[in-house]
Amino acid sequence: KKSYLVIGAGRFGSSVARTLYELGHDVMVIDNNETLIQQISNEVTDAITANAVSETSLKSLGVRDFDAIVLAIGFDIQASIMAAILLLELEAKHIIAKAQTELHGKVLHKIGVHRVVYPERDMGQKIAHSLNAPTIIDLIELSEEYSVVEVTAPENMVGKTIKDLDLRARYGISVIALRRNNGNKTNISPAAEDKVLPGDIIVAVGENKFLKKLEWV
Amino acid sequence: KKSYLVIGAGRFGSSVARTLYELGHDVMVIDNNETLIQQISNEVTDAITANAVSETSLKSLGVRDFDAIVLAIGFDIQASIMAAILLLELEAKHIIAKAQTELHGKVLHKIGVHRVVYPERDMGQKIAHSLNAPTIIDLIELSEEYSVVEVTAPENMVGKTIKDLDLRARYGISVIALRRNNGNKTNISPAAEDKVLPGDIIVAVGENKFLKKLEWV
Ligand SMILES: Nc1ncnc2c1ncn2[C@@H]1O[C@H](COP(=O)(O)OP(=O)(O)OP(=O)(O)O)[C@@H](O)[C@H]1O
Ligand SMILES: Nc1ncnc2c1ncn2[C@@H]1O[C@H](COP(=O)(O)OP(=O)(O)OP(=O)(O)O)[C@@H](O)[C@H]1O
Repeated sequence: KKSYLVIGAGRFGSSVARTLYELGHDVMVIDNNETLIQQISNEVTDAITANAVSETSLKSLGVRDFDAIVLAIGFDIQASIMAAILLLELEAKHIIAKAQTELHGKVLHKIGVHRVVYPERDMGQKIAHSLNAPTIIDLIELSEEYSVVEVTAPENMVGKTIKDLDLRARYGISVIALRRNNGNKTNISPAAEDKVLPGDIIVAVGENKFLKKLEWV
Repeated sequence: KKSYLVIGAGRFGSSVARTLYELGHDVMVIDNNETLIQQISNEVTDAITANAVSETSLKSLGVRDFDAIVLAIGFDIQASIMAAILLLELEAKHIIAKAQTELHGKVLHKIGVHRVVYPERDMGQKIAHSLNAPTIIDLIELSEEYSVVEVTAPENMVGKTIKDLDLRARYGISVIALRRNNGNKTNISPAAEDKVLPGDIIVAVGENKFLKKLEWV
């Protein structure tokens, strides 16, 4: 269970906040618009009316204790940048900020924001690409016959190599990755001689009728 | 080469418009904000200052000739709904509209909009999930070492089976799908005995250093 601060309860910020709360984490939201705070107050842990460019307000929140902070102020670029600077001075561990324009994003990166996102720009590109030619992910997600699944490695697969398992030949299943249990980095596109370790999560794509045989879907 | 109309040159609309234009299609953009139209005019085929809720303006655009129309008006929910109704009356073939709220989206669906998108809400959920536990797609996209690539099958691979090619053993590359050239359905998670056909596009994930060996990235 982690603890997050979301600054700005617009469409993007409120979606991040609600989703994190539904996933079981503690979520505090601040916004200087009281109506929005009231609307979201029963969908998150705490919702407080506050001005994100006020050092006093931010200080009182215990900024450095949050696992990550999502800065979701859009049109007011100056407020977004000022809030980011204040958060970094207050030792915020990890800041994800929404940027209005590429220039806004560059400034945020330069001052030390860890990750910058462009929701409208990215979704715009995604829609354009899906009009042009659906991506493989679109196809798999939209297809009723195939799925991408993540399953804990069954005992009879642990200790075997990808080559031994021969899932493609036996079930037409493609292993895309092994998420390691020991906290190590995910093994993307594992090699033929890589072994499945206890607790690994197998990430694979395949036809539902074959995934069903393995009870993977 | 297709023909698209984008209504609303905000962050989302302008991103759709630019991307479709870069992909080689004809793109017309309308917005009632002249400054935004001037800013985008050399990045799309046509950019016109017009009011999307004016039947006369829309009529003059030849709405039914566009392959799809992207309705990207955000905060003004009434304008978005009115524009959608007018477009459907003018026999728009395919409308994708951005919705401000779930209720706005429901109304758009009810009046006949073909697809409703929620860029900020969806990106908010995506960010929340990637904070909670990064998806395999996040990991691959964020990783500097791996890529998902789509490449036309090289001649020396045509006619060979997935098993013959043995890409995982030789290069640690996972073939996720074969997009067929003959217009047939994409072969997702191809079986070991499936052959690579002339003109197929191979969709694969692998480490960049190995993809580079094949000149696939
Ligand atoms: N100084 C500030 N302190 C606290 N909240 C702020 C401040 N400035 C803006 N906000 C809040 O941030 C939220 C998002 O900002 P805004 O609506 O400008 O951006 P947006 O990019 O259109 O948002 P979205 O696309 O997420 O709906 C708003 O609810 C606004 O009240
Ligand atoms: N009646 C209208 N006719 C033409 N354009 C319009 C009309 N109403 C709004 N627009 C334009 O639509 C664009 C997007 O609308 P708005 O900025 O309200 O939404 P938004 O959801 O915040 O946009 P985005 O998130 O894409 O930046 C604006 O550029 C605005 O000028």
